[in-house]
Amino acid sequence: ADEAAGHDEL
Amino acid sequence: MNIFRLAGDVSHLVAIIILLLKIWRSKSCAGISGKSQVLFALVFSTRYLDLFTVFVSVYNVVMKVVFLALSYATVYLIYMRFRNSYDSENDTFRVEFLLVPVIGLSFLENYAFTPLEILWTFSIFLEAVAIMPQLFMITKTGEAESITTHYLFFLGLYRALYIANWVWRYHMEGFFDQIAVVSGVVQTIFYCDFFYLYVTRVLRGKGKMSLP
Repeated sequence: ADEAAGHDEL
Repeated sequence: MNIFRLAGDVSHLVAIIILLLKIWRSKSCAGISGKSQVLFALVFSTRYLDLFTVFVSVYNVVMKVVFLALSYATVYLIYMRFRNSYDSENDTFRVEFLLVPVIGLSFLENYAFTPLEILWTFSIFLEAVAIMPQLFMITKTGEAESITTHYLFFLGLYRALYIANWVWRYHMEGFFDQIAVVSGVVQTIFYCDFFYLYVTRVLRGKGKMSLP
């Protein structure tokens, strides 16, 4: 999933 | 970045600063759950490890460093500087009842079975329940000083704004982070009861919020 490509939210 | 997420992050920062200033200026941490603050420091420590692996933006880096520094400073004040005012008899929530399920779930439900992803997922689930010791302490003492309620208000506001942020991102970017959203909704629900008490008691100028 694209979320695993680094999380941009704090 | 959107206005909801920015307002949410600012609200989160305000909450942390309100609490830290309250402890520092009153030289006391009475009524504050040290356990919740330790859990929040753990949330930031396990979530922000990506400071060393990915660069998202200057804002992202600065806020992560600030959240880590302020949360550790708060824990330091509670357990070291003003430890004689720490109310350990009332801060008795069994945090292992939170940690065990959260650890288990983060191994079961995650986006990738890698250390960083599992730790990130752990931090998401932990943040949802990290306020429980504080809310438990308030029910146990039957009251909360008004500044503590303002702290909880801004913490709840940050979560509510993040839900607005996710609605916005879903419609504008098609972005949907299921783990963060499900956990965030659960976390926000925990504040609803408090919000009701906050509005009906604290904002009516009662100063302290005393539970029925």
